[in-house]
Amino acid sequence: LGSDLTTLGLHLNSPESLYSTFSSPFADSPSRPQDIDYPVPQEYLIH
Amino acid sequence: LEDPPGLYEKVEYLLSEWVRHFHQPGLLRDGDKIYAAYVARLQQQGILKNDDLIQRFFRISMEMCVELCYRTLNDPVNGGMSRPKCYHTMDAFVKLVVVLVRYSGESSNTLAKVNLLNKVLLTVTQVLLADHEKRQVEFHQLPYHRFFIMILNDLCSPDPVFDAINFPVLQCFCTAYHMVRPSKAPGFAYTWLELISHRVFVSKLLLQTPQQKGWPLFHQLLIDVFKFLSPFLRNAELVKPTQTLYKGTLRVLLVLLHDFPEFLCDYHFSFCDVIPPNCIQMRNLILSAFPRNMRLPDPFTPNLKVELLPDIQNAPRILPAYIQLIIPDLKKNLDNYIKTRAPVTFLQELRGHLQISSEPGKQYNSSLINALVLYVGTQAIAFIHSKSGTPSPTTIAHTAHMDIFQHLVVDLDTEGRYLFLNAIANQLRYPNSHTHFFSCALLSLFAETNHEAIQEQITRVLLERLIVNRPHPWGLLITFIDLIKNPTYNFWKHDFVHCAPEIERLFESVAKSCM
Amino acid sequence: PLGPISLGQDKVYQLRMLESAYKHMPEPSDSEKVRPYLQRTPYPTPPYHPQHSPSHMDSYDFYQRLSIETLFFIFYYMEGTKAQYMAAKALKKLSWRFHTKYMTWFQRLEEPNTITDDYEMGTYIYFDYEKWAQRKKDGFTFEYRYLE
Repeated sequence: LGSDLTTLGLHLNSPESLYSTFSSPFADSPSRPQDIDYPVPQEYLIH
Repeated sequence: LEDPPGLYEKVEYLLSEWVRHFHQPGLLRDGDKIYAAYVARLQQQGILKNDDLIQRFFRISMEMCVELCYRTLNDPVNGGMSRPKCYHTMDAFVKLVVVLVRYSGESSNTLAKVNLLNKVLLTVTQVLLADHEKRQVEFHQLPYHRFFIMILNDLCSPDPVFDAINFPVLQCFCTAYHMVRPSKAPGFAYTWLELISHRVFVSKLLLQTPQQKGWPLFHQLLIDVFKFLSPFLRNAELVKPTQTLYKGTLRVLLVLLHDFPEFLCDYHFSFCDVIPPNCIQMRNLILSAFPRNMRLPDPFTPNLKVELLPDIQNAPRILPAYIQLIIPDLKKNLDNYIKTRAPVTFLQELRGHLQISSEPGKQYNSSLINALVLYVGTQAIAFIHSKSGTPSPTTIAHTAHMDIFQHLVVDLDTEGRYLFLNAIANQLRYPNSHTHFFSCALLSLFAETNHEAIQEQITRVLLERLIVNRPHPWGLLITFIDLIKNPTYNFWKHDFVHCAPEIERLFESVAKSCM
Repeated sequence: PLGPISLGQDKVYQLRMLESAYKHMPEPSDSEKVRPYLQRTPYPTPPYHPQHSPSHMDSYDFYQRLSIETLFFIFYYMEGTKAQYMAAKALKKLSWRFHTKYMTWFQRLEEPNTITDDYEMGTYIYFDYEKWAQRKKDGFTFEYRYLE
């Protein structure tokens, strides 16, 4: 059951934490900033 | 009990009215007014009169949202638009729950809010389990996924009311997630893993909750997924669906290894207890965790003096408590033997306690073996420290503790010995007193025995952990390096090292990487 | 030496349910608020276009080096996300200021001719979201109380 864990799409040597951009156990790449819901000031919710 | 006549229609009317409110522009601006008016409406309709009606209201509402989801997903007309349509109603329902939780009771009455949330989450889990049972392979995770993730996002967003009930909210979610764990709702397993590893959930539970109060809750959820996967992993040939869940679990563990290694360090024992022994890489991943403030010396450093390392004396934290896994009667006799090194019959009866069947592959209580090994080891360390010594082949020799290990390594059959040696190897982690003692113990067993088969099996147990892809625990590396380099063990003289050309090449390549 | 074990009835059932769930895996959009303005699934671009986002793209430094129009695009089209937040930070760093009453961004063109505790009267450029262009506004009163 061994595999190369560096190919799972996680930046394992990242100095930043991984959980904050972890998008899914089934995704091959981290979340992009535009994918992450964020508590922006109400005024920014223009629409 | 049946719903009171007319309740279904009333809920349907009220819910559709709410969905309209939710999607009208200006909700952001006039939200509070709209919420207050709607809650008054629910009161006037008698929906909030008592717990039973509240529960029915949420169950019927959730069932309606779920039904709508199934109809939308199954309607070919919707095609790619079916998901946003499902979100449309579910997001509104989630907002209604959040509003009711937020406004239930006085703003200071946190208990009322938490109780209501708990009631709703448990109602939703019951709807999920009933749906899972009814629809079987037609079950679809989408409506429940949307519900849980959106309500978690709302309740964890910065808000003074919700900030005050953060931990109880997380406890409600952990209770609900445990109720729909993969072994209870396998059709929900992928979403379940996605929910428990969601960035908001993980950071709230493992990072932002003070005194690590969230760690035991998250530990339980990981145990749930390991227990579900274990029988499939044991057979190694994974079908694609299982392999996908396994790979997903590896990703979650890699995030924990990178961001929360101390969590894996503390709970390694109970995780390794449920991960099947042949699942070597996943177990190595957990055993490779070490505290972030620790700097590991390069295991390949020539003449590395392990006993002089600053952290080597420190006992690692082992959570949760494992000693209760040793049946009281056995523990009493065990303590007695450790104290008096008698009677010899204790050793002879030991295997009988560990063996639970004669069916190959299932003969032994591996949890008991793991607990016994760890317990005897901790007692040995305490004994050595009481003599102001440090573990070494000489200080551990001829003690009650090593009597037990030496007896087991000879008395057990191949299967039992494999579990026993794995229990020892599972303690070879980062520099701490357990790693040090168990490394000495394993090498001592290798040196003291005159059964080549035992030496071969010890080598196999170490080797199979080394030849899988990284990561490899530090304690495993220093033990194997000592085994092949230290002339005491006469490693290269053994026939099994040269039993086949590829094995010989394998050892040489490992030895070369070690040198 | 443990060898395989036969799966019990319950595990066979669980595997069957897992296989059916595998046919409709969760999608990224299931976990995110509805994005009214940008489709969630990346549009299939020709292979010679960069297929993966640059690894440091969630860094503040990356946003600072984007063009003004790009920052405004991110701010207005990626509403409620971390990208919008980072774009707003970068715009402020480039001395743009968001006016909550007019819901748009302003930048002072020169020293205002009137400054009081509540407002600054002067010439500004602002970002006209409808026209998607920067426009000049003479004699505009920038009220402080509407600043976020």
